[in-house]
Order: sequence, then C-alpha cells, then structure tokens
Amino acid sequence: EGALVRAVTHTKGEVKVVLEALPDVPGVAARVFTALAQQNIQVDMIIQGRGREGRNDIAFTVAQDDSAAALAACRQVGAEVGARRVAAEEAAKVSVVGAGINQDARVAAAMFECLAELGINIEMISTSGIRVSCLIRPDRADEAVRALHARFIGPAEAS
Amino acid sequence: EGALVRAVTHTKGEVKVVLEALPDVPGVAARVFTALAQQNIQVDMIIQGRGREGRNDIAFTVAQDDSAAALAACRQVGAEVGARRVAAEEAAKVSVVGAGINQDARVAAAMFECLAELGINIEMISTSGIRVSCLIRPDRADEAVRALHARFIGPAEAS
Ligand SMILES: C[C@@H](O)[C@H](N)C(=O)O
Ligand SMILES: C[C@@H](O)[C@H](N)C(=O)O
Repeated sequence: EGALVRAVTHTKGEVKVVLEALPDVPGVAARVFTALAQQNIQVDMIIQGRGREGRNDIAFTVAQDDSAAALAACRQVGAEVGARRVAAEEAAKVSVVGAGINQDARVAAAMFECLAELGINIEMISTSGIRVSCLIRPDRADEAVRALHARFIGPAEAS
Repeated sequence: EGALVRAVTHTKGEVKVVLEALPDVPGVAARVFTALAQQNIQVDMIIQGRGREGRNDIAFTVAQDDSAAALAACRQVGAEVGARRVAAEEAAKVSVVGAGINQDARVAAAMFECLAELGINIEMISTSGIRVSCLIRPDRADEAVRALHARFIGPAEAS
C-alpha cells in the first residue's frame, strides 16, 4: 500500500479548539463557524464525530496566531447555545497523502500501526479523498513524521 | 466565498459504522483498520473526535456492499478491546469541493447555514484541504444537494 502514498506531511504549531456537548440540533455548527468567519479566522481541520443523547462535540484547528480569537469566539457561541466546555490546546497534525488512499483501509491501518508502534496516541482522525490526518501531541511530531516517512516513502531522511 | 467552491458532491448508499467508547490508547485504531484491511474493505471517511475519560469513538463509512463484513470485523475487534457498542446505519455524505476552501471558515459557515435553513441536522463533519463533508440523513440528501448547489454554484439544477 506504500505505493499509493506520495507524501508525509505535518503541521506543528496548530491549536485544537473543542466545543464540548453542544446541542446536536440544526444551526449549531453554522453559528460556530459564522462567528469564526466574522473574525476572518482560517480553519484547517474540522472534526465532528457522532452525537449522543442530543449532544455533540465540534473540534477544529487553527494556527497559533488565530487561537486566542478563535477561543474567544467559541466561548461566546458556547455560552449562547449551552456548551458544557470550550477549550484549546496545542496539537500537531501528521498526514499521509496520495491518490485514492482513503479508499484503502490498508493505508490507514499502516499509518495507525506505525504510530502505535511508537506508543503515540492518536487523538483525532480525519480523512479525505487523498489524505489521512491524525492529531497527536506536538512533542511526538518529529518522531512520527520520520517513522511514517520511512514506512511509506523510504529510508531517506524526511525533509 | 462561493467563488472558491467548484463542486457540490454527494454519496448516497453509504453506511456509517461506529465503534463507541473504545479505549483511547495507542494501537486501538490500528487494530480496527487492520481488521478491515484484512477483508479488503474500502473505507471512505474516517472520523475520530476527541476522547474523554480514556475512551473515544471511531466512525467510518463504507459502501453498502461492504457494510456487513465491516460490521462483523468491528464487532470482533470491539469485543476484543472492550468497546461499549458497535453499530451501523445508513448515511448520506454531502460535500463542497474547491481549492483552499477548508482554510476559509466562511465556506464551512455557509455550508452549515444552508443545511440548517432546511432543518437538516449535521451528524458528522470532516474536512480536508479541498473538501468539507457532512454526514446527514439519506432522505434529506437530494434536498441538501440542490440547496448547496444553488448556494455555491448557481441556480442551475444540480446534475
Ligand atoms: C452539532 C452540530 O453539528 C449540529 N448537529 C448542527 O447541525 O448544527
Ligand atoms: C482511539 C484510538 O484512536 C487510539 N487513541 C489509538 O491511538 O489507537
């Protein structure tokens, strides 16, 4: 499955913002991102898993420089809609990229296994047509990238 | 922000499989997807939000034809690692696609607002560099696509 992966990328210095236990009803996601849009905040990943008992979390990542404004906007919306908690923390994103990889469970399996072998916990996962991305602790990012690069691209040093 | 969106796409006949309350420790995601890979199951979206209290959910989507095998594989892994519940249900994925859109909170906000205006609940969200995808109820998919197409592409009928 390595033949499908053409790049390993990572982003450090991202901040993950999470709104916990929002009401899982139409209009809530719109309110959160409208508030962010009004501040011209650029958003990288947006992840929302399944809701439970009428509540759901929304998480997204922003660059460090936008994190204070993003957190303030989310605290405001969170208070308005009754989120249980709004919090931010630093995160690193590591991704494998390649045509069609997300259709192949083997690429995801190999990526997750590679991180597991290093004892790196996968905190969040998001995929698209050509990319599988994991959020991990920033202090493990360099190590993760080297291992993923060796696993998928080859033994040359990751740039 | 509509200028950034070049397509509205949707996939019906997907099945969303969810493993609830998995142990949030290294190796668990790898086990799930290794089991799926061993059955040559093709996976579309993978979404994992933040964990809580040492547990996390993993959700992914597969084509209808793979759903029985995927569910069986996940029930097996779920039992081995102590998931609270493993379940599957039909879902529709609607996406807006365009260069750089995920960097712009306005595109996400507009997409979510469009769905909210129709009273369509956004069940899950995943983004990548060029795509924002939402999982919604299949019986709302046609309506959602028409509205998103009108909002972002123009008044011509969605094909
Ligand atoms: C939680 C949030 O995504 C909500 N379900 C909405 O549709 O806006
Ligand atoms: C829940 C699962 O993703 C776990 N955190 C892992 O790293 O495998």
